[in-house]
Amino acid sequence: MNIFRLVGDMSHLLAIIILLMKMWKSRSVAGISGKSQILFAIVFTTRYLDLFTSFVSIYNTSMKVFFIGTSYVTVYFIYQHFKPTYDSNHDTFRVEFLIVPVGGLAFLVNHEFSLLEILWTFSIYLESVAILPQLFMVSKTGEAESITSHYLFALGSYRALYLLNWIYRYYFEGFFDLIAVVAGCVQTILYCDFFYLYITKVLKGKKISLPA
Amino acid sequence: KKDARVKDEL
Repeated sequence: MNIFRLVGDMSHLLAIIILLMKMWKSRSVAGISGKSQILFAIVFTTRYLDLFTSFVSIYNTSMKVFFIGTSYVTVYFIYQHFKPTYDSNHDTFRVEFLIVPVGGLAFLVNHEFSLLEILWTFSIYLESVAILPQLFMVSKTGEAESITSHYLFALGSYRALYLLNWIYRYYFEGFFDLIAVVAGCVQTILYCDFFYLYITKVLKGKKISLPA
Repeated sequence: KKDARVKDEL
């Protein structure tokens, strides 16, 4: 565990907590893409099946359980508890265009042709694009609340920090995983436009609003 | 060993 990995994990944890707090305090899921959140629930479920097969550490296990659990709570909030506030008209990204190609790719490009390994690979690929319905929603409505922007920034930072973690691990531990690194790069690149808006607008006290 | 690959990461 190096500093980049730890701060990355904390950033990921913070993103999830920000999102849950936003929904709970405002009693609303406005501006949040239910489709992205369903994708994240699928990502965590397919990646952390190794909870049943291997034990790494208390830290590892509790984070995995937390990520899976909160992802289902989030989906429940959007589609049940706060359903009247869910903006489905603007959440129109076609997720099958992500799931089908990503599933095919995981089947073709993986480290080992076994069920758990293919599901893990699928999860890594899917995570890299899972935010697209959310980014699509922001661009469609042309705005994002500050709290949603903070969520997206924390969530995007997490994978960017993992990239630094992988550079560190490559040099000091000889560790290198091409699938994770390529997917991590794709994931981080998808956030670049948002990072720019966040730094130039949200940090100066303005909310993100795009020209129509 | 391959099995220990990314499994310690989240």
